[in-house]
Amino acid sequence: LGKIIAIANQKGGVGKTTTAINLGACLAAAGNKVLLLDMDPQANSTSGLGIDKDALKGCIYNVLIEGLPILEIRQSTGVPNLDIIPTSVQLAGAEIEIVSRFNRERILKIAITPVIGIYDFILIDCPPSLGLLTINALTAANTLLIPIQCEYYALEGVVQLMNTYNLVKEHLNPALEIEGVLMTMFDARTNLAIQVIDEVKKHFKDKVYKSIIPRNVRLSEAPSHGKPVILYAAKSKGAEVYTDLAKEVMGIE
Amino acid sequence: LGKIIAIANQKGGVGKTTTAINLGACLAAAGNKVLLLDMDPQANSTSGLGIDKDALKGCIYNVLIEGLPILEIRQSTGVPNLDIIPTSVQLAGAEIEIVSRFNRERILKIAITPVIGIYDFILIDCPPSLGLLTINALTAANTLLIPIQCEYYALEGVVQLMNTYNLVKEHLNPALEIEGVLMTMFDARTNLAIQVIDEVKKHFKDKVYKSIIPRNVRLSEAPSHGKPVILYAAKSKGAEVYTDLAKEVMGIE
Ligand SMILES: Nc1ncnc2c1ncn2[C@@H]1O[C@H](COP(=O)(O)OP(=O)(O)OP(=O)(O)O)[C@@H](O)[C@H]1O
Ligand SMILES: Nc1ncnc2c1ncn2[C@@H]1O[C@H](COP(=O)(O)OP(=O)(O)OP(=O)(O)O)[C@@H](O)[C@H]1O
Ligand SMILES: [Mg+2]
Ligand SMILES: [Mg+2]
Repeated sequence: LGKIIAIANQKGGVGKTTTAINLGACLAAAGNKVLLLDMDPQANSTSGLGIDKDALKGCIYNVLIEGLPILEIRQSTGVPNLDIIPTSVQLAGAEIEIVSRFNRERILKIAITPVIGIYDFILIDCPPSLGLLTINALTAANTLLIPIQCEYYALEGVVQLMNTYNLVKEHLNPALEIEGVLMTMFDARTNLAIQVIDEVKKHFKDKVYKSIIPRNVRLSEAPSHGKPVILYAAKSKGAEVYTDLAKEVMGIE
Repeated sequence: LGKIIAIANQKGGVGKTTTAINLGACLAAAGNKVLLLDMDPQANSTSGLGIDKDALKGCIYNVLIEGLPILEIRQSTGVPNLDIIPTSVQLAGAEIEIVSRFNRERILKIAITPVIGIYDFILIDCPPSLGLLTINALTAANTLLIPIQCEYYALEGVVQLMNTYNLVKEHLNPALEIEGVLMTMFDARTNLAIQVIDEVKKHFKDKVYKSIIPRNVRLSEAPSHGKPVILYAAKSKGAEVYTDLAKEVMGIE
């Protein structure tokens, strides 16, 4: 019970938030109790699910910096079985505030203890960096899910990400494993995409999900309606493939 | 002489590196002497221009942390009139190393003094964050160029970016101005793109460039050949629009 999956890649715009929201919603639609934890100061997971940032009871910043109990800020989303720990722009200041704290890498791991028993899956949406917020997420997580765009720059950063993964595994969280590698924004019109997938498969072998997320305009429109794609455009290719991905993550495929 | 333009937006994947490389190359093709400064530990500007990261004389990390003179690591690219200050993964450790240094926000401003007189334009490619690397870039720069993707999440982060711009302008660099706002990855097939452009124009008025960068597969292929798009696919829409943008930045349009 309570598998904690960090969704991380320091390369920007690769589909971390889109995966957190839509994988979360598809896992919830399959009957799992799912918690989405927004660890990115941009708060895109929070706004992509239509949560009003000005009406929050509190956010993850208050939990990490002021010790507010995490259950006090947990709230429901418009999606049954999917709750969220929201974030706000205040989180941008957290990294500098915790850099000289005792046990600074384990603050999140300790803070989320009260919710672990309640959910089947806890997904952590990380910011595009390998700083202390992402380190906290990797230290609290059981596994790491890596979205990789089918683009040239996508491969550049993977070595750095794996270095950080190995450091966390060695010193902070020996149980950390790779959940899987998800290819995103696949555009069949370009050869480059196929080359990138081949390269990633050479590196990660059977860790690469069979589900490949295509570039699909419904996925980029859904957050402007505050909904995951399975509620915004259920028949779209984006909804279909994220549903397949959820089956792979549940071990059904 | 020597206009320093920081290209920044903490939202990931909006086209900062693509703009740094291609605007840089188009300004160079028009006869300007241009320097590209890669301040992103992912080193995408460095690899996107085909620079071998293992054959570097040094990188910006050595300049910022060890005081190596910046002219010692400056190198040419395959593009006439375009030089680069390369970066490597070492830079990822710089932010934590400089957080408690005296004058930590002005380290880059002091370090780049020797090159200011040599170039007509110095473009700084920033990482997807508002941490000390981006703050150093904003403190060293004359102006800020903001790439914004024509997508829903793009608007979310602009307020945070403008807060940081105002803080830097008030306390560190009173001369800092907005160079312009560049709409990127425009996909005419979706209404959302038009809505985002309208919204951005309401906010930034005449600071929004007339040139709107379309989503164009040649732009994403060019870096895998180590070339800017004007050398990789000179007749493409991507090459055409970045050439127009360079004219606007030079004040010719
Ligand atoms: N498969 C897809 N097809 C089309 N658009 C997509 C797809 N996946 C994501 N997008 C869009 O691309 C942009 C980047 O995706 P997203 O914000 O999820 O990436 P991210 O990795 O979370 O970014 P950041 O690094 O800023 O956190 C968003 O505007 C999103 O709506
Ligand atoms: N107009 C465009 N059309 C198609 N692809 C593009 C365009 N602009 C950029 N890209 C591609 O989209 C991806 C993101 O662009 P880029 O890396 O320039 O963004 P960035 O803001 O520098 O990202 P980061 O936040 O990680 O630094 C890259 O793979 C790039 O090749
Ligand atoms: Mg995100
Ligand atoms: Mg970049």
